[in-house]
Amino acid sequence: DSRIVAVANQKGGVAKTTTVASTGAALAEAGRKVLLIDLDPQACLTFAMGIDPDQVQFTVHDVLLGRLGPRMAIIPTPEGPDLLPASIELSGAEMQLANRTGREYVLREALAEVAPDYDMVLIDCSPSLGVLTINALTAATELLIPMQAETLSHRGVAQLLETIDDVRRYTNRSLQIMGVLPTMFDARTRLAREVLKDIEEQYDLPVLTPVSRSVRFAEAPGTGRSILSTARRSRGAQAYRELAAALMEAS
Amino acid sequence: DSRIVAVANQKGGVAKTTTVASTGAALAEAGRKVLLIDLDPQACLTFAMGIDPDQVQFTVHDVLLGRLGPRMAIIPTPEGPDLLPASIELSGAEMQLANRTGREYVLREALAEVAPDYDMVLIDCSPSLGVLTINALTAATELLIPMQAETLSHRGVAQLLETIDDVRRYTNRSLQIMGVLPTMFDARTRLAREVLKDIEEQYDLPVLTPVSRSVRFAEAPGTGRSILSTARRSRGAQAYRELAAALMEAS
Ligand SMILES: Nc1ncnc2c1ncn2[C@@H]1O[C@H](COP(=O)(O)OP(=O)(O)OP(=O)(O)O)[C@@H](O)[C@H]1O
Ligand SMILES: Nc1ncnc2c1ncn2[C@@H]1O[C@H](COP(=O)(O)OP(=O)(O)OP(=O)(O)O)[C@@H](O)[C@H]1O
Ligand SMILES: [Mg+2]
Ligand SMILES: [Mg+2]
Repeated sequence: DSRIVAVANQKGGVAKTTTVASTGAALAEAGRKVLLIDLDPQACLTFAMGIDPDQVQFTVHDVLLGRLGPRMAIIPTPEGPDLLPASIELSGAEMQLANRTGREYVLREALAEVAPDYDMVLIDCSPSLGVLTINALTAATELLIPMQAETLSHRGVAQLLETIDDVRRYTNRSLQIMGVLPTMFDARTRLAREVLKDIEEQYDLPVLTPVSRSVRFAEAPGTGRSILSTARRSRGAQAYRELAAALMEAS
Repeated sequence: DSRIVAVANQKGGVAKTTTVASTGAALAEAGRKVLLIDLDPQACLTFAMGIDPDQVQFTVHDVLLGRLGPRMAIIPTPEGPDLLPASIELSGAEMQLANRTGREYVLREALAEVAPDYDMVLIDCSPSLGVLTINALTAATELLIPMQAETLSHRGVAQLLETIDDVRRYTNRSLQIMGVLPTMFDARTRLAREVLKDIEEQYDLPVLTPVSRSVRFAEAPGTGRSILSTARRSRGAQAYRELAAALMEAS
């Protein structure tokens, strides 16, 4: 059965894009057929996968507006996964979809025809809880929440969970929360360990194995490849291989 | 003359909120009268200044919608600066202002009456280039761009500068760019030094003294105080005192 994982957190810079790119690469490395969807007008995932968002012919924006089916916009990437790319035009989507009844379902309906072609679909969300992210949450079978073990990031989780309640009530009854993924984790800082413990106690959510902070991650996006290519045997690459394995096991 | 500094970058997690809170605290410590404006529905600045966004009576949302003047919503903070707080209702602003002619000017017009009361106004923007951020850029006398010296952050600067061109052409002819502030800077990583050099060469923009990465920053928001209170003599606190001094000198 199709598995569609929304990777969301409205707090900025918590490694959503890095998680989608690296986990996607790990799944492809393990021989799985993977589709990555860039749902951020800033198109960071698209860029990080080695694709120039300004040169792309068709994007997820065209698909959401019903101009063409997803297969026309999906492209292969050097790293391995397929990609449904974004571009800056996507910033118009909020307005364009605003008054359409069923606006939360446009991604779900578009994916219905292609998701069965893949073992796993991962969706990279922008730092907001607007209509694009709601589309991701409505289309997904499960949600993964990357977060930094820091106070400002912790605060956003409560707000995100309220949004999940609404989504489960109105647009996606069967959305599962896979869990919280602590990212850029520095185990030596007391605050990080305390925030992690808080999250475990305060929310009834699985807390996945933290991905440690590593300078190797920042090198990857500029090369258009993930850390699995730029630092193949690093702890960072290994951490995302283990996340990919955990994802596959849950099937 | 009133100085209104928009602190903006649509990339997430590049220390916009930390910069506004810390610089505001440093200006107050130096005896200046400072107003901080939270323009993010996630209300991180409000929270970081020790104010509970869910308990606030009037917010910047009410002001933008013309329900009341800014003085009714401005509150003092334990750290020193005054604050025009945000709350989650602000996420409705995008839609509510969408069809109003002159929607880019609502903040500018609201501030006209109160900005003269202050030596400096700092505006914390959300990670987006939507109508709220355009309001900040239209209201501001100058723009400060915090950024991480990493590729994904660098990419956003070009897009931001295009937005500045539009703002200068249509809504705020005299907007100055104060410069780029490298944040969370790790001078030991080669990539960080390269990205910094790239920024200097590629854009004709001042690059301010970098603020170094320090674990002391993450401790502050949870206490409702800035690093100037939680780690008074740390290098991080000193870096923001120097930025405040540079800001005041430019008057
Ligand atoms: N484990 C890590 N260690 C160190 N740096 C990391 C790690 N993971 C990601 N980064 C870096 O942190 C920065 C922010 O990551 P990323 O852009 O993936 O976050 P995001 O949540 O997608 O941000 P946004 O909210 O803007 O979409 C990037 O420069 C990335 O390379
Ligand atoms: N110099 C620094 N060293 C280490 N950590 C820092 C530094 N500056 C800020 N931080 C931490 O990095 C995280 C992100 O910072 P912050 O929330 O200020 O960024 P932002 O740009 O406002 O994010 P958003 O785009 O979500 O509004 C926070 O947890 C903050 O405490
Ligand atoms: Mg991202
Ligand atoms: Mg912020």
